[in-house]
Amino acid sequence: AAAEPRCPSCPAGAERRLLEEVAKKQLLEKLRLRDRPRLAHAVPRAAVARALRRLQAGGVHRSPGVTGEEEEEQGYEIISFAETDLTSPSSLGLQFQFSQAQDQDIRILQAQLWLYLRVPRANLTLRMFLAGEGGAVAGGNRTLLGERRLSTTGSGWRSFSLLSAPQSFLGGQSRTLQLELESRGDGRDVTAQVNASRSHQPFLVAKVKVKEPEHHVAKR
Amino acid sequence: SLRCSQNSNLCCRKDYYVDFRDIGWNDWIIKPEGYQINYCMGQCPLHVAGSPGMASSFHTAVFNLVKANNVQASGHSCCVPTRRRPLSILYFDRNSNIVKTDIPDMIVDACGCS
Repeated sequence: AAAEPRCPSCPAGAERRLLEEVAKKQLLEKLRLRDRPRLAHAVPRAAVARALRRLQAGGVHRSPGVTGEEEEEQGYEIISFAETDLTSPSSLGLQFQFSQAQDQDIRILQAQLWLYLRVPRANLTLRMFLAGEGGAVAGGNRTLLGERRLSTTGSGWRSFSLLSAPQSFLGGQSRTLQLELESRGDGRDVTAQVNASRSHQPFLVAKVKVKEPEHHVAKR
Repeated sequence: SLRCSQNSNLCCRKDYYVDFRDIGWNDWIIKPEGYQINYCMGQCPLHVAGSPGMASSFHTAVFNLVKANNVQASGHSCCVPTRRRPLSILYFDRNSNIVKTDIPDMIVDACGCS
């Protein structure tokens, strides 16, 4: 290969390209990805920065490397931004997409939903449901995950624990949460209270451990 | 453990930094900007079998075996990683979720002769 004129101490072009290919292969293999992700849509940098601050603020322990009895499990911290579904005024659908492989055994250590809420008056009740498979929320096909009395008025980010969600919550490819804000018939609906614009996109922060079914750790 | 230099062909650690911008992966890998893809290379003549990077007692044990059994160059010792560390990485997955994890044993820190 032609020598690289710009950097005499750099390894020759061929070696450089070989090492870069090795690096790509090594990263994809260790992250268990078939190919590099092609982003479906860009995430606003402000939203990324805010979510990372929440991830750190959550007393996040460093996702462990391979140590002791955790040898068989890999720790991940995941931030997932919701696509909002405003079909019905009385409730707000939040759709999350996950990319875990079906056969992975996932243990949720912590999961929190972050919403930017504008609460016009005190003592509104926010209910959170997990929709059934396929996002169906009609009738009884949903599970109440929790409800919270919003005692303070005003706007701001609030977090809601999702630990009551079933362990399979992150296992599926796509998950829909449904939020209902109790309104005393004055027509104010949840979509007026939850700011789901791009700059205030609701997001979920989770810490999980994943065990690979065929994961054999070479014991030395 | 030795770092490779021009005038030695003994077992050593060769450093190489891959910048994710150079491979066009900085759009989905948020942090770090790149990583050290170091590797081990070089000769492992018998008198250094089991040397740097391993416990010196291991080297002594191997050396005594070589002397006691008058081992010729039938077998040979290899230049291998003897200490590695994890790489912490933050990246977007295909659904634009942000994932943070530590990849164990990703960066070669030291090389030695088996």
